Amino acid sequence: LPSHPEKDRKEDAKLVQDYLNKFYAVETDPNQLGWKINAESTAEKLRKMQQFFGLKVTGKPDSETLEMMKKPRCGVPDVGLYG
Amino acid sequence: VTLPGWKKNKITYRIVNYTPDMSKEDVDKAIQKAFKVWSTVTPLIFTRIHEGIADIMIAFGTKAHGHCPRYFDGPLGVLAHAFPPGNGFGGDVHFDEDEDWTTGSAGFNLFLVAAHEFGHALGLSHSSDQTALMFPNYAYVSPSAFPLSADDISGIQSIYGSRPNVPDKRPANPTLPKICGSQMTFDAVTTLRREVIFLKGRHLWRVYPDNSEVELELISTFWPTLPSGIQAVYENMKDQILFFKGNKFWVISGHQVLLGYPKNINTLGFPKGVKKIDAAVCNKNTGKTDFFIGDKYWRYDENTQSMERGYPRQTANDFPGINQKVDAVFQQKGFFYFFHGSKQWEFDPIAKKVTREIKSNSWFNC
Repeated sequence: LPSHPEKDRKEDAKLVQDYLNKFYAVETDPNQLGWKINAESTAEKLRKMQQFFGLKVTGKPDSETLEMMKKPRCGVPDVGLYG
Repeated sequence: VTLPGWKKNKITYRIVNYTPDMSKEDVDKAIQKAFKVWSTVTPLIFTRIHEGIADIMIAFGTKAHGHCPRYFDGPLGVLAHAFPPGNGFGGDVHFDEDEDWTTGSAGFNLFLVAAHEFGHALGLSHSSDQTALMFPNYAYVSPSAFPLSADDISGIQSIYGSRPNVPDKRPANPTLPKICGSQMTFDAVTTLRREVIFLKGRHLWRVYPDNSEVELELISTFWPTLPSGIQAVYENMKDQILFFKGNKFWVISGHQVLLGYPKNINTLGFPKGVKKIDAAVCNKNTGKTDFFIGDKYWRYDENTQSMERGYPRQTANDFPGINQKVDAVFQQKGFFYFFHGSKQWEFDPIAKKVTREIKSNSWFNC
């Protein structure tokens, strides 16, 4: 079926947001098991993710970055203390 | 890494429930094997308990599961998660039951995912090294290959140290070879990037010629699937090492034995009559590898991946002065170093002559 560009764009945006919140937004205070949401911008978190995976660091959700985000993976965050 | 890790070496685990995708026996085996990956390179000992609270509680769940602060997301996406050493959730490992768990390459291999998650349960974070087991994305590798990269090993050993030399119950050479003994001989020698690796029995020495540092290790510490008593070894042009014993050879890149090995040496082009290799060296200047067997040698072209015509030739004819069986050989700074018994000959391949006769352990500052 022909894809609906607007719908795709929204899905991609949600994928990016979910991915970054799950794996690149978590900072924990080592003295407690709670979560403190990291106030970095999406672009900054995206840059961090692209650097980690050896992708071109653009800060933009390009197709290579989206492909990487769709790969099956471990649920532990990639940055910060995984408390 | 998350320090200090577990403050003990004896760690318990408990399998709380099972996935219907695999038999209980297969799950037990996969979990046990995954722990062994880490106990092979650390002093850690993992013991299974069937009741009560273990250090590492292992369970399958879907979406929101129990009191776990994280949730799963259905098929694909997140496969599993774990918590660093500690009380409560500390050390626990959860697998997403919505995934297809298997013992092979279909679906998701439980052994591989478990080995990764146990890395977290022991204190490791994710690695950005794509060859590392602790790289976040799932990648299937043959379970027979040893899955830890150098990065994984240095990470876990920075928390727990390396595995002590456990006294081996096998009767063979119970004492460590005396490296400075006057009769010291070697089974095989090779370069490995800037190091020179000397092999004998179950041991290897890593020598850094530039600063004459020496480290003694068990071969199995790096390559647990390799046998002892390697007969020949060489570093090729692709940053790989080839190990030979009998009519078999293994290709290793980093810590990984490449898929499909060991293979038979006749796949390199040796005739059936050749049963073993005495020594081998790849000439980095020509890209040709010389295999020494008895008093003859074969030449293999690494670029065309084929044996050259006109071989075998008499070693003594082309390497004047090298008149005895070659135990080991390697190339360093343009010279070849041929070993026989407790002697070594430095050979200049351009002048085609022996320049020095030295003791085999001259590299060890004895």
